[in-house]
Amino acid sequence: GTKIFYERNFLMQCRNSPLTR
Amino acid sequence: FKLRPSPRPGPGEHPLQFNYAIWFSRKSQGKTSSSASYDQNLKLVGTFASVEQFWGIYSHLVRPSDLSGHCDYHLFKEGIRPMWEDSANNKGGKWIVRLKKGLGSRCWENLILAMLGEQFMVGEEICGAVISIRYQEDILALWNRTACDQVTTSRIRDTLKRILNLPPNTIMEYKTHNDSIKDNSSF
Repeated sequence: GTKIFYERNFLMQCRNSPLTR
Repeated sequence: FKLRPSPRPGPGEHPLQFNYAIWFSRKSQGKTSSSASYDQNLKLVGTFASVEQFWGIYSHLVRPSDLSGHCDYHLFKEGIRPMWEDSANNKGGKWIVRLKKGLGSRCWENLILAMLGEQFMVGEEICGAVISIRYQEDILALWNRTACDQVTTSRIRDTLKRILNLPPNTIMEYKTHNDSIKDNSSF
């Protein structure tokens, strides 16, 4: 299947997402 | 451990390519260094399947540089125990990077974000990462499955250098787990 890549900056943005508890 | 239900990404969360587990270990008093005592000291902190679940666990952990004593965080793919003897590791090895005190937390974060984001581009080769807090230094290690695959180990080294952004004179060494088993020392 497709590989799931994430850049560091995107991962850092997710840290502040309301979904992150 | 394998009987635990696997984590799944929640609604709206960003899935990772693999599920992972975070472990913590602290060296027990005394001088036993058998694989059984190492195994007993491994504590599973949590498992995750998405970016958001990772941050949910990681944000509650003490930063590596703020830990005291002789302890390690291990972040491994789900199903791989962070031990040389695990079937995913027994033909593998690791890149070792020794860091001056104070650099550990930042470098650890850069390393694990690159691993979770699949930045190493070596297929299924990566097994996991370890940060070891020691008295005079912090030591990063990145474990891969196939120690004899030089193309892969070189690619991992080059990506490590890039993502850690270390001074050019930083020493990196590769050690096979087989050698670690033989001399019974990790570094």
